[in-house]
Amino acid sequence: APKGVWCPACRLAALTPTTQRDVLTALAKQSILSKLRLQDRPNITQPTSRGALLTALRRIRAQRPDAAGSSGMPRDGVCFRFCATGSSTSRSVRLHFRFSRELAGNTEILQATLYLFWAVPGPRTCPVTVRLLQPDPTGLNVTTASETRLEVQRAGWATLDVSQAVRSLFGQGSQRLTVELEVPEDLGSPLLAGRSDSHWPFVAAQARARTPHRVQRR
Amino acid sequence: GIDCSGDSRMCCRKEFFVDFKEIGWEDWIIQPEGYHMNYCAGLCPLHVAGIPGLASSFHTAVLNLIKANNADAAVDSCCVPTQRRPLSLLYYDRDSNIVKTDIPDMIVDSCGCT
Repeated sequence: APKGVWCPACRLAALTPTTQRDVLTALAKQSILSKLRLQDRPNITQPTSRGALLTALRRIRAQRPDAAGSSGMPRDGVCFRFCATGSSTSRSVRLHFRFSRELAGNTEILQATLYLFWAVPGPRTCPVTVRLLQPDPTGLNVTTASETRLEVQRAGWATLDVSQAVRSLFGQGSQRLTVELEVPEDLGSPLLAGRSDSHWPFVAAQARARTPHRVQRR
Repeated sequence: GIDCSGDSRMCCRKEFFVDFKEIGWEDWIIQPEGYHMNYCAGLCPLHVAGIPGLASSFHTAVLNLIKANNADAAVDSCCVPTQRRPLSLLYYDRDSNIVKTDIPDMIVDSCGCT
């Protein structure tokens, strides 16, 4: 650049290699955090097992081969939430999925799918009732948002579309989806028997950052 | 585009890799292992203006000579990214959700003169 004109790359070139490295590393951190809308790097309190994560990624890829975003075009974000097991009886179990504030706040849920792994204890078909529960306006009780009856014939993964329930939850400002699984008699939950780490239930939500509405002023 | 070598002065792409393990981010960024934060640097003499990378054909060389002889007609020129791609991340967010997202235009693949 002409003498006296400010030139960032020239200034960088004038620094010692160590200082250059520090400046560029700080720039890379700041760039990634700002694009992810994070103030600082998150502190991880509940890391997920790699087995469960790899299984989830395989399931997503199997479900949506284009999810890899390999075309180089920017794809919508996909968020995985693994469940925390809640109360259970001999006939039912409750699973809690707590989504992040970012997801509940300023994103549009394009699709949300619940993935359950059935370990069917016996040879015959096992009818399972899946209820999606959401907190009532007081937040003290839960109400049934939807109920689905599934016939589980064999062990393996099953999926259930929970997009509407998740959108309605976020619409109410809640971040937590509760799923209740109930079997007719004392069969032992078809979900928990023999479940290993990589068969942990999870919800995969495909979300897109809401673009700021352009207000037309007349 | 041209990758910068030791003493390149012309417009080229400088490679710079940030290893997430080196900066202590490997616990919350699951994939990839680092970020190629390449950037563009170098001079854009007037006769190279408007051609991504350096002259590489007879046609371009002739064009350059014409430009160089009419230098007063030309304007300034800058070394900028001419091709970029997204950075795909798989990471934990603040609530330990696992998020897969592509941040567009984060990796510079080639540089050239405006």
